[in-house]
Amino acid sequence: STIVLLFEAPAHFAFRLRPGQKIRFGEALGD
Amino acid sequence: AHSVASRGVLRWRPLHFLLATGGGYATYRGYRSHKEKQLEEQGIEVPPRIAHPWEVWLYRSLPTRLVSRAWGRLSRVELPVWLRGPVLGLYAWAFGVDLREAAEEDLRHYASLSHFFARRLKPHARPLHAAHPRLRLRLRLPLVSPSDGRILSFGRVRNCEVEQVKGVTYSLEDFLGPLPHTHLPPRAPPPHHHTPSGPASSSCSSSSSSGPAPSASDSASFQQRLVSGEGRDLFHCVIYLAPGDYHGFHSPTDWRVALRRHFPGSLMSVSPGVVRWVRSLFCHNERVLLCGCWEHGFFSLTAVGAQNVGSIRIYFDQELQTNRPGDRAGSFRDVCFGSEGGEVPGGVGRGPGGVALRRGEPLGEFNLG
Repeated sequence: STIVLLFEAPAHFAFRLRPGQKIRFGEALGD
Repeated sequence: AHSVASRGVLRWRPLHFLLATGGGYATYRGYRSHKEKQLEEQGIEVPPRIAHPWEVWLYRSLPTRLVSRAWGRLSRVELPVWLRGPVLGLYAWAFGVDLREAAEEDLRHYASLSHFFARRLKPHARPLHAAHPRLRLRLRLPLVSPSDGRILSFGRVRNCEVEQVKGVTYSLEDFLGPLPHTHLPPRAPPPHHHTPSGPASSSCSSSSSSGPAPSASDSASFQQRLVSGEGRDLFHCVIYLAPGDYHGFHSPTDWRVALRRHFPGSLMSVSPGVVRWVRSLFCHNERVLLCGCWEHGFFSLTAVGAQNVGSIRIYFDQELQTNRPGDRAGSFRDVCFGSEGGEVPGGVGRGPGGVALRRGEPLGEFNLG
C-alpha cells in the first residue's frame, strides 16, 4: 500500500528527505 | 504436424514449451539486470524500463481484486491458539516486524493474520516531530509523515505530471479526477478544532466516469487551479508501506477534509519494482482521495490500495467501502463534508469547512483483502 500527499505550499517549502529512506509516522517530511 | 508428432520427433509438449520460454525469459531478465548493474557501477544512469501498454493491460486483466478478497477472507480465519505463535511469528520474521513496538507483543493475542496486520502501536512508539522549543513560537510546525514506510519520491509537481519514482510519471488530473470549484479550498485560515456540535454533516454522492484525455493547456490550468497564487507551488510525496510496516495512517498536519473520493480500480502490486515498471500505476489502482485545505491552501492525502491490501478504512467516514465486487473501475464516488456543523465521535470535528483533523491524529488504516 502507498500514501500519496499532494499539497500547496510556499515556493520555499523544503523536504527533509532522501529518496529510498525509511521513515516512521511522526517524523518530519519538511517545512 | 500430426504425422511428425506421431513419429515422436517433435511432439507438442506444453510443459516443455513453458519451461523453455520461462527459462529464456528469466535468462534475458538476468542478463538485463547484470548489464544495468555494470552501467550503474560505471556511473551511468539507467532509465527505468517501462511496461508496454499490452503488458499493463495483461496485468490489469488478472483477477487481482478477486484474489485480494479471497486472501482477505483467508487471512480472517481464526487460528487456534497453539498455531498463532508459529504462523504469525513466521510472518513477523519474514517481513521484519518489530514486535517490541506493538501494543500487544504476545502473538497469541491475535486471532488471525488480519488481526495481526492491523495491530496497534504502543502509545509513545511514534513521537511527533516538533520544532525546537525556543523556536516553536516563531516557526510553523513541520509537516510530518502520515505513516511508516519508505520514501519513493518527493518534490515539486511540474507541468501537471507527478513522479511516482524518478523518471516515471503520472498525470495529476488522472490521479485526482475532475475537481469542481466548490471542492477547491478558498483562501482559508488555519482550521479550528472546536467546532460547535449539531446535526451530522451532509454528504453529496455522485458517480462519474473518466472523460477524454485533457489537452496540455487544460492540464496546465488544472494545476494552476490547485495553486492559490504567487509564491506558491504544488508539492508531492509518495510513501510505500511494506508488508511488515504498521499500516495505520495519521493526519500529517492540521487541515480540513472537504471531499472524499473513492476510485475503484485494479489491485496491482505497489512494491518499488512494480512502481518503476508500470507508468500511472497509482491512477489504475483502487484508492481513496481526501482533499481539503491547510494553512497554505490545497492539501490532499490519497491511500492507494495494493494486491493484498485492497481495503482502506477512514475512521470518520463509516460509509466508505472499498474492494467490493460490484464496483466498476474507471468510475468514482464522492462524499463531500462540511455544509453543516457536526461532531463525530473520537474528537474529529466536522464543521462548515469540512472535517477538521489535528496533526498526528489517527485517520485510517489499510486492511488485508
